[in-house]
Amino acid sequence: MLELRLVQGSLLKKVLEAIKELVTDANFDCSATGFSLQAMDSSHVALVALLLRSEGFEHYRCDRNLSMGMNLNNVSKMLRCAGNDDIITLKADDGSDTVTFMFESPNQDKIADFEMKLMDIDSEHLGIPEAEYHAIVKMPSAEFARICKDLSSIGDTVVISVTKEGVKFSTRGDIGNANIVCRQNTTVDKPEEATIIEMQEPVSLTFALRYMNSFTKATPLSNTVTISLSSELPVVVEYKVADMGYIRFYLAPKIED
Amino acid sequence: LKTQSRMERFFRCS
Repeated sequence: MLELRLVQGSLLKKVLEAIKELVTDANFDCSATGFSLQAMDSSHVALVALLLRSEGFEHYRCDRNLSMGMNLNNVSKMLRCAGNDDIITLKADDGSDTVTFMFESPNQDKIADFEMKLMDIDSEHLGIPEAEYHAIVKMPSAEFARICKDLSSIGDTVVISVTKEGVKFSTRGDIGNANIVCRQNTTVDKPEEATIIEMQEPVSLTFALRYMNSFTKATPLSNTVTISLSSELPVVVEYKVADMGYIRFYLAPKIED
Repeated sequence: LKTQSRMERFFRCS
């Protein structure tokens, strides 16, 4: 028996919108720790890891570990039927091949349930080791989204370079090239507007902008984004999901042929 | 700079 009640149902709606472009089908795993997902895009160069900790739910019942295969486009269709203020409850019985999404309006005058078929998904689970990153940049998520969008009108790849001067996003294409430098800036009115750069050593890596733009679909989840870079490792682009968890996107760097 | 490695190159399968 599985029963997860999330008062801030809009978080789940936003999570789905953040990952459905990158991943088509995925297993959602439920355990005592929480509700999680790990999935790769079809070409296996990007990976998304989601964790919503059990403490973040108003009610969390998971009698035994459960893996539920879902088509994310179909989940998104279901969740789009929930109002932004609705309380969302996920329910599944042991051995069932369906999951039920229950939507309650804030004043309890409307209750809907949507049952969705589960699917068998054969997915490989990668062990992601804890890594020391050469540079960690925390910046406003809207600023990062704007940079990725702007640069993708010029080129296909972005070089992200972190030095003691700041973080530089560069691209080049047929019509020309572009460089955007963001300097560390902690003298702002609100902490979420700050750009904070922690650098152990300079790092410069190249990534496909198509994927970066896809990651920025998570922007509505958090005012800030954290970008962790290390040479020879995938970049980690992390958005916090309120105080209950995170979405982490991993992207392999472009390498020399 | 052309190809990207797949995730399996970086992270072990468990």
